[in-house]
Amino acid sequence: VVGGQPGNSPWTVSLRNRQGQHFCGGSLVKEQWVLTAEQCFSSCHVPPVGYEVWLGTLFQDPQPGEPGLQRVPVAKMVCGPPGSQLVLLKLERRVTLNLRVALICLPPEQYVVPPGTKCEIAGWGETRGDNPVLKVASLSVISNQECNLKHRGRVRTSEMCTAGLLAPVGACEGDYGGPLACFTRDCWVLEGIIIPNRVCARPRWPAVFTRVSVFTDWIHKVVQL
Amino acid sequence: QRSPLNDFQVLRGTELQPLLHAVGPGPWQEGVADAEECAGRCRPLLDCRAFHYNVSSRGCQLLPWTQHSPHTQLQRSGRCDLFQKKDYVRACIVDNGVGYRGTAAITTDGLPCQRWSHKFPNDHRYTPTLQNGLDQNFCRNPDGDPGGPWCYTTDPAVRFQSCGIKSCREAACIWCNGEEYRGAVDRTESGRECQRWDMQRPHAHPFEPGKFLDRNLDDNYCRNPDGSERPWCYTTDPHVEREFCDLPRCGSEAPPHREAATLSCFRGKGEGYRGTANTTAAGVPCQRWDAQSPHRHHFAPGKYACKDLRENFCRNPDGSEAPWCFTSRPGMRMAFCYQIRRCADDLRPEDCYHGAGQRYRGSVSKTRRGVPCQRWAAEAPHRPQFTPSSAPHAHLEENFCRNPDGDSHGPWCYTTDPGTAFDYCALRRCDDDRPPSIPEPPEQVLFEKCGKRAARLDRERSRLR
Repeated sequence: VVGGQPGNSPWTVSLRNRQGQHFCGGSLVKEQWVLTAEQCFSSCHVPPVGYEVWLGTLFQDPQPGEPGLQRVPVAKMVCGPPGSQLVLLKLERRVTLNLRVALICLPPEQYVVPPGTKCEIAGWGETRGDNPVLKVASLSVISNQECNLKHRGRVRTSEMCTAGLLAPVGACEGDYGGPLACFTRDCWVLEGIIIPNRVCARPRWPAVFTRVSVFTDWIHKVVQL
Repeated sequence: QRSPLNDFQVLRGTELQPLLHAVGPGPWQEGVADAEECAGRCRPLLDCRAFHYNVSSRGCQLLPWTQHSPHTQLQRSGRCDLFQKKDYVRACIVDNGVGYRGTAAITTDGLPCQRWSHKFPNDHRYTPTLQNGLDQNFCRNPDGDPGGPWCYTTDPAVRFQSCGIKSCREAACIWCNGEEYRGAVDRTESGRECQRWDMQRPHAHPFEPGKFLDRNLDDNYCRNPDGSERPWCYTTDPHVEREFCDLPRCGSEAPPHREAATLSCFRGKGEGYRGTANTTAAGVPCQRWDAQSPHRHHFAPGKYACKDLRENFCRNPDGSEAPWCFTSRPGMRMAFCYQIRRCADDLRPEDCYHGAGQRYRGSVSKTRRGVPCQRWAAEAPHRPQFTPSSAPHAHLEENFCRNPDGDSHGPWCYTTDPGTAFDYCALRRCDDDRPPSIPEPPEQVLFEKCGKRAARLDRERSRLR
């Protein structure tokens, strides 16, 4: 996250490749399920052997034996509906919820976050020179109509946007798949998923996210089936 | 630091079943520390050719036969790994093949070998013993012939002849960087013995075979799992971590089964991507592959002829998740080029649907990935929630794609793949159908047991800052 602050986001998980390196973020939506971006994987049809999800730490490179760190192998990947850019990861076992590991709420189906809502992104990705701890940045939602003025009509209804700030603030390499969480009725709700944009944290340029509420029904269906 | 396991080839999750054998396998020896201890017990015994290792009970069972012995059968097993002595199961020879105990029994001219216990048609002085391994009529090298294993032939005119068994070095060659090499050389170019990939000593490493299934990290054989210049291995010498192996090249022609090149999109991990994208997903320009600044690296284009490391184009020379490049920014060594889109599925949609496809009545019966649908009336591999009788209005015929639950993402079906419960179908929304707009949000939103975080950790956050 460029322009963010070290922060606390207990539903943000780190996806680790077979060498144990962080490569993407994700969001803990159920004790055994993580929602992330399809672009984080070469294919959602290949068995995710060796991939792990790390939770409960603020550090990108936690020391061995760090208290609170949970490492859970990914058991299965389920591709999102066509055009969703989403993947659900089923973990080999349920994670333990505690102060550092929590579930994030899913939005009601088709819920549209009102423009002006303050939300936040979180991740261990590129910071442009800072120390590798979990960074959080605050962003404000704008309507798709306003977003499309800049993006020339390319933003779909299954996507949502946050306003571009004058200073470079936003998601970058390594943050993809992580959450855009908005505070609604005393709870943090997963409204968006960070997807790769052409440029990271470009000043005055709205960021585009996958709109989770369009796929809430799919998430429930996958978890149920 | 040599492990006795180095003399064995492992088949995980496999048992060797004897058929029609008068003598059974040895008794189970429980309480061993690990498979290495079993290997230490089996290795010096002339009548031990293999052993079973039971991971859960930590027991081993020594076996006097291998998979190539008559009347034996390999069988999948949930409890055992099978370790067999290399000399008995390798199809190639090391050095002059004195230790070869394979089952080749034909000479270079195609003549059948004479049984070692027979003195006719060719009389000789060799007597089969457990030590010399002169079994049946198999090619052997009891006298250390530099030409390798040989045998007396059944042709009275040709007393003996070499069997022409290739050395392990010559038996398999490498294309490009040898990532496809699956041969049985287990020594480095300096002659050091390789460390087993499934062991972490003398050198700890990340290449656990179970995590790199497509790389076939078998036993202690030379492999190239990380896009190095050529196959290599960790060595059993504690002072030398890893070394390349000396393997012959196959020739200049193109390797077989190469991934088809793509220019504007990528398939799989993008190892066949040959397009001209030259920035990271975030727009950072890539460093040229032939440059060593700002990042030093070993991917010199000349050493990776098959990888097309031209200019500063995104490529995947090392089996990473997607095409990538070193970036021109000193603080960011490498980054993926996720802006390159994935190629559309090869499967072309054959039909279309309107709305959410609840009224689709066509006969497409494949998922978007091409997996055949499960019949709606079937109970396996997935137990359906919706059946022709439970949802009569949904027209759940045969295994045709339908939408009995009004899924907003279109018609779907249960799949015949046991690992995928359901998937969307190889259908597209009809061209004249406008995508639905998002309706007004519901008034009441209630959440339970989620989305809460402890304020106490915010204080830690301040300390961290």
